[in-house]
Amino acid sequence: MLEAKFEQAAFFKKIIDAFKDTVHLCNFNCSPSGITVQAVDDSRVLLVSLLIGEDSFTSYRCDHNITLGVDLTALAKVLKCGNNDDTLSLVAEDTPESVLIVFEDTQKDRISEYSLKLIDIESDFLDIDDIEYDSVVNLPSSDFQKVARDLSQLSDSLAIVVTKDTIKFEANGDIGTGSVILKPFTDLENPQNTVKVELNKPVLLSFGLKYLLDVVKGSSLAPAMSVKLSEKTPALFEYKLPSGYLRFYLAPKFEE
Amino acid sequence: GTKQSTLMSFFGKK
Repeated sequence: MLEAKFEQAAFFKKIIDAFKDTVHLCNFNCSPSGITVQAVDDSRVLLVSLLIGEDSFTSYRCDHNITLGVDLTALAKVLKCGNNDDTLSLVAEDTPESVLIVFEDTQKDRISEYSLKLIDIESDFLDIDDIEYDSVVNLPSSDFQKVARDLSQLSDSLAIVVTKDTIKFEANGDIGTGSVILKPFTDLENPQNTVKVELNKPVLLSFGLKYLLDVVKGSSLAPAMSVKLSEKTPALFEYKLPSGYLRFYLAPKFEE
Repeated sequence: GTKQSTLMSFFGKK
């Protein structure tokens, strides 16, 4: 049996909104330590890896591993029915055909219940662990979101060049070129504004901006993010949750 | 021009 209660429905809504445009069907793997999702987009270029640790919930109970196969478009419709400040509970039997989503407004004594049909989803689980990265950049999520949105006006590719003391983003398109340079910067009062570069080797990689525009939807989850890069390797974009994370793995583009 | 790679060329199935 699964009984997982979020203090605020807004938190779960934000998580789902951050990747429902990337993948449409996915398995929520519920275990005693929390809920995980791994899913790849239809073009097999972008992978979503989510961990909602048990500490993310005000109460969490899951005795056995339970898989919830969810149509995210359908889930998003149900999530719209709850208010942001409601508590949200997910309830499911051990081999469920549906998941119960319960919103409670504790001040008004109002309870709304929705039952969402589950589906069988066959998906490959990719071995994404144990990658070593040449370069790790920490930066404000909003900065990266702005760079991706601005430079997507110019090109469908974004080059990311990391050296010891700069991160350079470049786009080169039919109407012209654009570049944004960020330099390491420490803000002790507002650590989320800090820009930090850890570098073993300089890196130059190119990515499809259409995918990066999906990645930056994670910005609403965390004020800061990290970008991990290695030559000729998928990049890892990570938004940390209070207990867990939302990670995107994005395959690079290559010169032909 | 550039070519988009896929994740399958980097990651094996578990």
